[in-house]
Amino acid sequence: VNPDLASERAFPSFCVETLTNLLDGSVDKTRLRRYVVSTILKDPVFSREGHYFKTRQERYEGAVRNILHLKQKIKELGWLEDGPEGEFIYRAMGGEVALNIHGVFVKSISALGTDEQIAKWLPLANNCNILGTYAQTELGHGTYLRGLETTATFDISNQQFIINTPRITATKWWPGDLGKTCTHAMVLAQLIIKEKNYGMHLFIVQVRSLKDHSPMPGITVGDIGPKMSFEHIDNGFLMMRNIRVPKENMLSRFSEVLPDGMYVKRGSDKINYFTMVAVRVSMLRQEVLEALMKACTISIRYAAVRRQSELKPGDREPKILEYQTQQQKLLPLLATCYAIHYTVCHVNKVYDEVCGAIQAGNFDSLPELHALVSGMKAYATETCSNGIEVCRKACGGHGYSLFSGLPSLYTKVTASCTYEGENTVLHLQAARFLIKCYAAAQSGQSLPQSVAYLSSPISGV
Amino acid sequence: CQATSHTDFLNPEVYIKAYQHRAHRLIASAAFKMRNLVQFGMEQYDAWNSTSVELVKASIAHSHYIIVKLFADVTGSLSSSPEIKKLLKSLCDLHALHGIFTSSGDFLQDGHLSGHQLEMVTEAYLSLLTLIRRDAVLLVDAFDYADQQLLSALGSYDGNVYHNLLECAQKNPDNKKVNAVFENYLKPHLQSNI
Repeated sequence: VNPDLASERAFPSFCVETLTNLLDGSVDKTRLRRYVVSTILKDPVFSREGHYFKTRQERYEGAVRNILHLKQKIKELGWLEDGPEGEFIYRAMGGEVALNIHGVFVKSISALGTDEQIAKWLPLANNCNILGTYAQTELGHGTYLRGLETTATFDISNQQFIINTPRITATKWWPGDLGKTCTHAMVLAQLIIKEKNYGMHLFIVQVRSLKDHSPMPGITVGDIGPKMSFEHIDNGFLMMRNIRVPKENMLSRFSEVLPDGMYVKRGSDKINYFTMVAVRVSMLRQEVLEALMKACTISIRYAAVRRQSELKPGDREPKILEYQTQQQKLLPLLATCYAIHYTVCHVNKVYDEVCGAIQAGNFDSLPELHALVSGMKAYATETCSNGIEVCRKACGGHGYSLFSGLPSLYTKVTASCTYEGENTVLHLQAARFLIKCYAAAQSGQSLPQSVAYLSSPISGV
Repeated sequence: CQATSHTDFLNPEVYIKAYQHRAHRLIASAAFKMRNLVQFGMEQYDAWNSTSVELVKASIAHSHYIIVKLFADVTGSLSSSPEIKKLLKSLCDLHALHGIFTSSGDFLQDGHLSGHQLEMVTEAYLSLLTLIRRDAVLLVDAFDYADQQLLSALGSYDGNVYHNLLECAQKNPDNKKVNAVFENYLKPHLQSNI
């Protein structure tokens, strides 16, 4: 070990292992995480040797190979993707896996499908007999669901939906796994029955043949091209011309179209946002916090090794971590890692509670959860993205090299400022909830816990 | 704010109150502005758009308040070792005071903090940098990332930065053979100059 780094560890003021256990949640969880991580890192199929020299195609192929090998391995080892090991698998893989949005496809069916739909589609999806994506964003439309143009018109005569992307701006754009991989898409479309629009609903649409992977008739599908990062993911586009899907392909746990064309709604309109909320919750740790933690690890270790310039006249070059300006760059970010870690734990806890309530038919807490997650996603992604860039610059010229690991972390996490809801839009969604709560407080109503402070008097406004 | 010395700002109650006040004020102020605009005849949607910059700021302030409060609550109720409790409390202080230091205008605006108190915040904040610096490497070690996960020549556990960088560069397949550019472009040019 480099003596400059060894000296930092020579006289610890606390037990590092205990802190690691605390971050993981328990000694057992640390043990399990290390077991999962080491099992994956030891597997030569998952080797990331030469990672920074790979082409976009090599990264994509590797990611597909990784996920299929991983699924096989999980089965062999008796792990459960939604069990205790599942939590650590993605971390161990460093995100270098395809079919991430296939997971969203599965989650949508589980959360929004009827028991019959779950029974039909989940086994197929879980066995990778079909590969799904989640097609919401359009070329001309993003987070604002009511602005989406894709239509699903119910044809009573043969009990089918006719799905169309009527204009260029309606072309589904960005979904991961859509470009080259998936066979099915969870399409978000405006439900139209007898010329009346009933708003956004989810429809399962087959986009590619299961035999030869060619696009289905009426489907135009492909990859959207090179991006700033996520070289291993095939983000795609999708155009649909009069695609007919059976009535059973509309996810109907919370709303249903009866054979005579009558529309039955159960639950809240906000349920359409639920999948997005779920994805935002999971990305907070996997994509955002982990990236800042890695960037801080890299830049702080480097700052304890790199020596530069002269602090005390005549002395040797000091470690750059001795400079107050360097501390000012890196140490608040280190503190932010811990702050966001505990926030993510809290958000997950609230999410689990609200999920349980929704399953029991209680939607009361959904607006609070939606606002909390929107605000936190926007705040955390912005903070982590900016923070990693600070870490990169704190490493001087070497931070600009891909070998530092920092450009990859930065370009990957900076994407999260716009995917799953552009941050300004999300802050405005959170603000709408806050303003409603403020108005409710002014009229003497009680408020949810997270905004209870708005009930107290304030001076100076 | 009743703080009279820089050490008062190491009391979570003091900075939580400051964050809460800031969020509350920004939300109330945006709501007040919107109501006024509507009362003076503006459509609700126009009033919303005209207030949207303040609304975003209010959401940021609210989110940050939640983060600081959660962090302080957790560090206050931890049953870990005293050293770790103290360290996490210092990290919480640092996170909170850094936020005040970098967004000082928000905290000063309606006089919740005075200019003199901001100087106290700065003093407390800078003293925390020195304090945390001692444990900085150990605090990132606790994240427990293997080198194969970091994929970084600069951040490996052994700190052999320069060796790693050189090794990475030498692994570049381009360095193992004469580049085709020589044959295609450089060679004719170089020969013509002999």
